[in-house]
Amino acid sequence: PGLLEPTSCLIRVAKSAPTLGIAIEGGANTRQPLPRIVTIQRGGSAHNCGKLKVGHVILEVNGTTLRGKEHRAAARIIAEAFKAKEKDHVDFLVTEFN
Amino acid sequence: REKRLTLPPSEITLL
Repeated sequence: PGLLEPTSCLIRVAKSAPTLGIAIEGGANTRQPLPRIVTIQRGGSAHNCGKLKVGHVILEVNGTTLRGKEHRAAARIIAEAFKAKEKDHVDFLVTEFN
Repeated sequence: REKRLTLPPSEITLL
């Protein structure tokens, strides 16, 4: 899953800070159908990782697709992946192709 | 393109 996306890239974000530190916009039934990163906060786990970029569109989180998910559902999936104690990282499948 | 224009903008959530 996701591997058919020609320009997609798997990025592992270690939970190195208390917050993930990204802002997202978009979701099903909006002009931006998949969540797009609009801000990366300095000092957050995403910033510390150094690979997530503003403009990345998030296709999957820990293998769960965000396709068809409305904004709040997508945000909840990301928040719960970061909160879950079973893993010390979150895997994002992202693309720069919008 | 016309369809895009009819879709609403999204809210932004900080995570």
